[in-house]
Amino acid sequence: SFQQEMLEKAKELFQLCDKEEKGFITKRDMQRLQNELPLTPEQLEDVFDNLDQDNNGYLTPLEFSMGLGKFIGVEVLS
Amino acid sequence: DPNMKAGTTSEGVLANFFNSLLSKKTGTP
Repeated sequence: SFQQEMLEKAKELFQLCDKEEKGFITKRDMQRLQNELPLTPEQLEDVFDNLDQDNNGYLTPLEFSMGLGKFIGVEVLS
Repeated sequence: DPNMKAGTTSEGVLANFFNSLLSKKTGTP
């Protein structure tokens, strides 16, 4: 299904951020992406805060997927 | 305005982020 496809895509994108394969993304991981993405550290921090819904300082694959879903306009149910 | 403050356009930044990641994914296998 489309949702399944999106979750797969989210997983791939998640792995681009989680280079050490920790299973979560920290703000530091995010800021490291400034070398690869055309975003400023402030923007990356903004993205992180936006995705970190429970404000625990870690982005889980689910939070990441939900962020991608919000971006694409699809609700991803847990 | 190039001096856009982070936080004012969260959704735009989010879109920019995901678009960049997506193009990175497809651009460099």
